[in-house]
Amino acid sequence: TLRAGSQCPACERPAIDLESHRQLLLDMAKRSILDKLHLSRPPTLSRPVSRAALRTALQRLHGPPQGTLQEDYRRQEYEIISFAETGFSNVNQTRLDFYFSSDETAGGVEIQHASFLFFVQLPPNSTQSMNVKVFALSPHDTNLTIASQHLLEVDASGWHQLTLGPEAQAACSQGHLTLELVPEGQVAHSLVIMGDTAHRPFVAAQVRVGGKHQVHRR
Amino acid sequence: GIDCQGVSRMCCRQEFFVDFREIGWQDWIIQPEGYAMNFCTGQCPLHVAGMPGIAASFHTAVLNLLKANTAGGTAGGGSCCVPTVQRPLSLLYYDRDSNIVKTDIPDMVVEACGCS
Repeated sequence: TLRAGSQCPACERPAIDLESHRQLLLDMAKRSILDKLHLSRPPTLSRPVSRAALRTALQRLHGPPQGTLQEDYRRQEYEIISFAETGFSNVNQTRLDFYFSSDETAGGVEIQHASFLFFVQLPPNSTQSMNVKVFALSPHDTNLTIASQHLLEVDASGWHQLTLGPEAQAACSQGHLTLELVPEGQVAHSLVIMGDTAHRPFVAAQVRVGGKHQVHRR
Repeated sequence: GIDCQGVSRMCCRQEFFVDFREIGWQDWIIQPEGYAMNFCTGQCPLHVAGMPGIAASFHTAVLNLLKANTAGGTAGGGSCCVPTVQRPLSLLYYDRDSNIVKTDIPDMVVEACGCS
């Protein structure tokens, strides 16, 4: 607080030499941190800290919010992008196959989230309904059966995203997902699912390794 | 706020980084590697004054210490160059019992300066 008529104490550059000024600030910084941590002096480690404890602490600092199970940190999470291979298609439907590596799907991989992304070209100022059918292998034979359907309203050209449900996630886990895109209505022919290199449809799956495997072991 | 550059004597933020390795604290502070303390310096003429209510903090103590080491400067009528934006310092460190502790110390890093 300034007294009336007094001058501001810190409005001039310090008159002391730079090194003294620097040392002064260093001492202030050290004292400030120790005071705020309620420490009289820097602690000395009484016993070695395990690397695992340190790793966990760092993961908590940078990773998911505190409170998440420690085991979750040990699980690896990554994303698989699978580009479509076009199956049987005609003007009324487009069939897309997505394959996921058997190495990744063999034991212990858990699909947490999957999205289907596709590029659509529409005539200007038009909308188009589209039915997206999810096929999965029947549990009793090798035939593909419809596991679920999603009706989409596409109102503009560009990339569109559909979040896939548990049936599609299960198919991804098994290594093969088949989607069938069926335009609805009279103007079906105006809808074009782009499939060239730059616009190839794909499925992005968020995968966690270890979950199922560890559960089985227990 | 403005950062101190060149020979301007107006109120500005001077960057100041405390490297924990340099002061020998790397053995107990795990992260970060240093403390971007920063401080405010420079003149506050009357026409730039007018930001009252700046909370007192550790940096006020810095100002007071600087006061003792400053040749009688001109204040221009009772306005001081003080921190106007501050943020916490997050620390991950070992305490006395070798526990790993994470804490946020508020108002430790000066982000911007202005005239009170």
